[in-house]
Amino acid sequence: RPALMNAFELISTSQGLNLGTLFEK
Amino acid sequence: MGCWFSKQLEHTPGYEEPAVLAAETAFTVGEVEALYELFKKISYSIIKDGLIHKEEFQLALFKNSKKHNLFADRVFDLFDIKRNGVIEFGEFVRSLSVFHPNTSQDEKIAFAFRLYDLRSTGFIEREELKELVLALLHESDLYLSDDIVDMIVDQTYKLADTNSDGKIDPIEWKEFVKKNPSLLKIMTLPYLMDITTAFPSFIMNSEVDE
Repeated sequence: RPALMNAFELISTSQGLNLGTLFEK
Repeated sequence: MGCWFSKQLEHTPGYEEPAVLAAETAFTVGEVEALYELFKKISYSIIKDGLIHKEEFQLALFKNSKKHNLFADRVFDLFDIKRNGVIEFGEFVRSLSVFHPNTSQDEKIAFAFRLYDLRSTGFIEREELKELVLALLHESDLYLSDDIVDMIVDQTYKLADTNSDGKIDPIEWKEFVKKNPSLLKIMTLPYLMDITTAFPSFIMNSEVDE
């Protein structure tokens, strides 16, 4: 059941943690 | 004698020599120089002082300088090692080095722990985890009832807080990440393997004859 997924798994999808966008031109 | 061109270059405040930063981080001298190009681009994007301010960081991350985000705030605060409200070049390179594919898992695990330890208590507390989940839901325009959020947090706590003392300590966190390695995915930026080609303009400005 996706609603009970690991909370850390969930928060690791945050845009704010995706530093890859710093490298986009 | 350096070439006339290099003497005209002015560095950003708090600039540190690439050789020094390369010695301390996972980057080569050439890569640190490429990162300097990126750093300059970001640090002159709004406030033209060669330091990365919060709104410049937000602009680089979200293409929107006014987008507030708890996670981006946390990353900014950890990058701002001196805690003076701005990110200097050395701080930028040292912090990004944690995200290098060659950096040890232990360093990445420790950084992620600090990221989620919102109030720097040395533990990831239940309230902090809930706050992070709520921030993520808000950011994603998702609504879940408080009961469901509590259930998600409780479920995770049951797995991670192995000594059941109501908080996740660094040792429990490390064990938990070892069992769930996908949690560390965000701690590695494949881009960092190839930054000299990502920022080829550096080649034109290079001060180092390699």
